Amino acid sequence: DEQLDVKDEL
Amino acid sequence: MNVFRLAGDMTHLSSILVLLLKIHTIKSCAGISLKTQELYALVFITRYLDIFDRFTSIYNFLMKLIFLGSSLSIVWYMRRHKAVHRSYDKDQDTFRYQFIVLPCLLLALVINHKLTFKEVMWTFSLYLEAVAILPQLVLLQRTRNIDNLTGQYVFLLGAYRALYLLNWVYRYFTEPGFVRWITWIAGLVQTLLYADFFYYYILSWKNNVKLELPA
Repeated sequence: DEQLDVKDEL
Repeated sequence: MNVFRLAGDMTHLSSILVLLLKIHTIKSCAGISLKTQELYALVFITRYLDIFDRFTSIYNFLMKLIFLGSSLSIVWYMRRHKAVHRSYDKDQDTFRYQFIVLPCLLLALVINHKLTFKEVMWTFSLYLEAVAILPQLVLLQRTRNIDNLTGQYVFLLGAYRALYLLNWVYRYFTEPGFVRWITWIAGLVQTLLYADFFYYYILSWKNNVKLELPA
């Protein structure tokens, strides 16, 4: 799932 | 990283500095909701469970440490520091945690990207952050004299959320496939909660009178 790897915000 | 995101983070950081300034130098937390501060500490703890195993950048890593450290130290000050604790409006700060924490936890268990512990905790932190300001807003409404630092603190927190919205709009148009529904909806709800406060804050600033929220 792409959404799982996009935690680049705080 | 775009300018809206950076401005948002810096505004968030400024809000915390304003609060620490009030607590550390004036030794007062009058008008500040301990419930909201504890909820924020819980937000950061549950969101940054990945701090040591998901590295995105030095910037993110340091900011996570700052948010965790500052939120925990604010809670410590309000609970354990004698002078600061004396200034706490305990009787006015009556919002119940369970009304906020339980629905957020349930929602995170139902609506998430993946049913794993870390992912549910991360989603929970988004929902919780969206409504964690509520005890603070209730306390503000009950406070007859809202001092400048408290008003600025809440204003900066709201501004940080508004800037994050602009950051998402910007990213949507500049990064192909950038879609994050959970983050967006939680962020939108969070920003809308400040609308009423913003209205009265700007009004008081324009008319140069003391901020007071109608009951």
